[in-house]
Amino acid sequence: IYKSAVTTVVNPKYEGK
Amino acid sequence: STKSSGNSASDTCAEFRVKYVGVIEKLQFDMSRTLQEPLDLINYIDAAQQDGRLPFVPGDEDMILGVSKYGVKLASADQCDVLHRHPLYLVVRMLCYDDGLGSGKNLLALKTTDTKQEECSIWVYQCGSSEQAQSICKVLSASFDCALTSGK
Repeated sequence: IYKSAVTTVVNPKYEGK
Repeated sequence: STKSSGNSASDTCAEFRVKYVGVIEKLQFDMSRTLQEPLDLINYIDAAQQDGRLPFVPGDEDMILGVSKYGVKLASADQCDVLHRHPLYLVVRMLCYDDGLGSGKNLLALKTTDTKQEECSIWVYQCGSSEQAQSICKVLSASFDCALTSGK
């Protein structure tokens, strides 16, 4: 049901965590 | 309504009118590693709402979410008291997505950690539209960039 845009902003300090 | 004081992105403190849904606290950090994929986090929040750890509907009180290079702050509408203060260096990620109920409202899932990075919390807010959610993401992203460049 979550068809529309999903936006994520990641803190570079935690990239990949 | 977005009101940002200051001109350059570095000292912008953008304010957004949001509602507070709830928080899932004390997630073990390695447990939260399984919540990296957006859909996993959305499903986790959905499950938390199903089993009552998170409400489906936020409180009806409007609040002000302030986003700046210092972090994310939630204040009452009259800004007399600050309810949540998330320093930027403890903000891991923010996820915005449509709440799926057809009203166009967006949920904001803010993942924060503690200084020892042992536990995480997921703070869930609701904003009125995806446009507003996008601007919140832009300001947060600019704040991360600004902290990164001035951090060294």
